[in-house]
Amino acid sequence: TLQDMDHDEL
Amino acid sequence: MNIFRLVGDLSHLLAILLLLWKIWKTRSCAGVSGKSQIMFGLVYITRYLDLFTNFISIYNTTMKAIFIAVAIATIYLIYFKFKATYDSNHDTFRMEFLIVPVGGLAFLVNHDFTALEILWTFSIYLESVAILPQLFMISKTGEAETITSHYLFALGSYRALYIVNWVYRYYFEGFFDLIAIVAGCVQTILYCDFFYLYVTKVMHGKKLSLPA
Repeated sequence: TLQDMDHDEL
Repeated sequence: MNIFRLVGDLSHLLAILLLLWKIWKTRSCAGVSGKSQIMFGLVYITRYLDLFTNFISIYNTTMKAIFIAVAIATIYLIYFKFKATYDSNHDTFRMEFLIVPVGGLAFLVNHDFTALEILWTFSIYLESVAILPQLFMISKTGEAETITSHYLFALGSYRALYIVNWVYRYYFEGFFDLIAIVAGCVQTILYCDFFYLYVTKVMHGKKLSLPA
C-alpha cells in the first residue's frame, strides 16, 4: 500500500 | 480529508488555543509545563519545514502556520511575559531524556534517509512523548486547573481521532503510515489514565486531583 512521501497530514 | 481527521485537527487547534487563552486571561502559567510546550514547538517546527516548499492545500498551510505561531506565542508567555508565574520547581522532567533517544530513533527508523524525512520522523516520535513533562508535573502537584484538564482532553482526543482516521484511510484509501500509527498509539496510550480521571472527575464537576 502507498507510503506517500509528501505527508499530507498535519 | 475525512471527518475523523478534520475533527481531530479542530480538537488540536482548540487545545492549543485553550492553553494560550488560559495563560493570557489568567496572566499565569501556573500548572503548565513549559518543557512540554518547548517540545511541542520543536514538533511543529521540525514537522512543518515544508511549509513553503510543499503546498498541499490552503487548509494545510493555514493550520501549519497557526500551530507554529500559537506554539511560539505560548512559549513566549511562559518564559518571558509571565515568567514569574512559571512553576519551575514542579516542571523538572529532563527533556534530554526524551529528545536524545527520539533523535537517535529517527535516524534508525524512518521511511527515507533524507534530512526532511528524518526531521519529520523526529517530530512524529517527539510528539508522542512531548506531553510527559506536563503529565509528570500534574502528578507532582497532585492536581490540575480545570481549564488545563480541558486542554489535555482536547489534545489527547486529537491523536485518538487520528487513529480512527488512519483506520478509515487504510480501508478506504489503502493508505497507512506505520511510523505515524505506532507513535500515535503510544501518544494516545499515555493519556489513558488522564482520560479516566477526566471522565470520572472533571465531567462530574470535580477538580482533577490525583490520588495522593
